[in-house]
Amino acid sequence: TPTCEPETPLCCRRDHYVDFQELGWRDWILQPEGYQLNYCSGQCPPHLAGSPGIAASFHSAVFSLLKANNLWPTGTSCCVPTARRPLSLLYLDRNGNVVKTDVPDMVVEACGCS
Amino acid sequence: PAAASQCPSCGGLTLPPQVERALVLELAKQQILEGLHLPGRPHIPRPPPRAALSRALRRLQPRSAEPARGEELISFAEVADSAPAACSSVLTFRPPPAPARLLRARLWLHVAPTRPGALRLRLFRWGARRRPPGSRALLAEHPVRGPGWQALALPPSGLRAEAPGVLKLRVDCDAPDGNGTARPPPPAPRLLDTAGERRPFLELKLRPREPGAGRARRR
Repeated sequence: TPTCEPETPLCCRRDHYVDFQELGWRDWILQPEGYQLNYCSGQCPPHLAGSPGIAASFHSAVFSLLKANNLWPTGTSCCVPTARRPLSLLYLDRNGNVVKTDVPDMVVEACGCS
Repeated sequence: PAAASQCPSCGGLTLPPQVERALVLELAKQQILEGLHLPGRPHIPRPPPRAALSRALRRLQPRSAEPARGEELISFAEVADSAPAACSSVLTFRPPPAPARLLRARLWLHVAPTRPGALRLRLFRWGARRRPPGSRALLAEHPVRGPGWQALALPPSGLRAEAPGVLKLRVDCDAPDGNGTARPPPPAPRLLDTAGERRPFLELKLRPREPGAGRARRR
C-alpha cells in the first residue's frame, strides 16, 4: 500500500506518529514514548475493489462480467485496513502498579479496497 | 460534520492539517483507552518511586524479551514492620482484581546483610477474610543464602484478593538449627530493606483477557 502523498488520490495509508507527551500522558504510560496511528483514506474505483485480498484472476473475471453486462455496483468500495499489528504498552494503573500488556490490532500496517 | 455526506475512508475528503491533527490525537486517546479497557486515563495518587520502578523493571527485563501473551504486572508493597527489631513485616499490595487470570506469582524481597548464620523466610497470607483475624495461612518457605534480592514463588490460588484490590502478606524469619526445628533468630536490625529502590514487589503474570470479557455473559 503506498503511503499517502498529497497528489495520491487513490486508497493509501496515512501515517501519523502520536507522541504521548502531546496527549499529556507521559506520566502514566511509561513505554513506548509514542506510537504510529495510521489510518486508510483515498478513493477506491471499481477496478480496485476487493484488491488486495482476492485472487487477481477471480477479480478480473468479476470485473469483466460487470463491464460486459453494463452493470455497476451501486455501493462504493472503501479504503480499509488489511493488515494490523499489536502494540506493547507499559503503564501505571490507578494503584501505582506497573502493567505490561499487548493491545491487539493497534497499528495499521497496510490498506486496501473492500 | 463537514464530512457528514461522505465517510472519510471512501475517498475525496481532505481536512485542513490542524483539524486532521486534532482528530488524530483524539482518536489516539480513544484507541489506547479502549485497548486497555479503561474508562479514562488513570490518576495515580501514589506513583512508585522512580528508583524502585527502574530497579524492578531491570530485574524483570531479561524475561520480558519473549513475546508476552497476556499481561505482566508489578505491584509495590506498602510495608509495616510489626516490631522494628523483630524479624517480621506485613506487606500490603493493591493489585487489580483479576483473580481468575493469575498464572504465576513471585514475591521479590531485599534481605539486609546484617543477619549471621542460616536464615529461613516464611510467608503467610495475612488476615484473609475466611480465616479468623490475624490467622496465618503458610504460602511459601525460602532459605536465605545471603543478603540481597530473594525471589519467593507463590501459589496463585493463595493470592486471591479478599477486600476489593487489597492483599496482605506477612513475612517471618527464623533460624533452622539443622534438625528441622526453628529457633528465634538473634535480635538484629530490620530484616527487609524497604526504602527506595529496594521496596518489595509482587511480580504477577496474568492470562490474556478473553475477547469480550468485559461484557456480561448471556445465560
